Amino acid sequence: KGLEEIRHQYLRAVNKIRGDMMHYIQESKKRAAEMIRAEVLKERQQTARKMRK
Amino acid sequence: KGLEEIRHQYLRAVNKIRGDMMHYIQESKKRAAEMIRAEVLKERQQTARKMRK
Amino acid sequence: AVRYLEEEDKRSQKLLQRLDTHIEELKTESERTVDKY
Repeated sequence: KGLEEIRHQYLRAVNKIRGDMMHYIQESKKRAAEMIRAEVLKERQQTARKMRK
Repeated sequence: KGLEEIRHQYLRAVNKIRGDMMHYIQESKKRAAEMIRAEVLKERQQTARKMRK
Repeated sequence: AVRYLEEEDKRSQKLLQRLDTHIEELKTESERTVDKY
């Protein structure tokens, strides 16, 4: 019974870790995509300005 | 004694997972930095081409 | 990009704290179980 309890505690901890990791990774990807989009947009706006000039 | 042993094994396992996650995150940050640099460079090269044209 | 990486560093620190919390919980809970039995 003690073994089962500890095993469940371990599995719970692993699941919590997995959940936190997944959340972190998804958030990282979102932020990276957003930042790249912003950088590319900025670069294009600068280009448009230079072209007009 | 068996419970103690299992407990230590699980704690070792979970600490190993922690180490692996930290390693993954470091690699991930490096990859993200590299990807950002590559995207910005690509956009700048396209800009230079357009300007030359 | 520098801002992004700084923010990522902060986030990964927070994540690490959360992971350590889970590990501490496992440590405490399992110790209690061992004592119980």
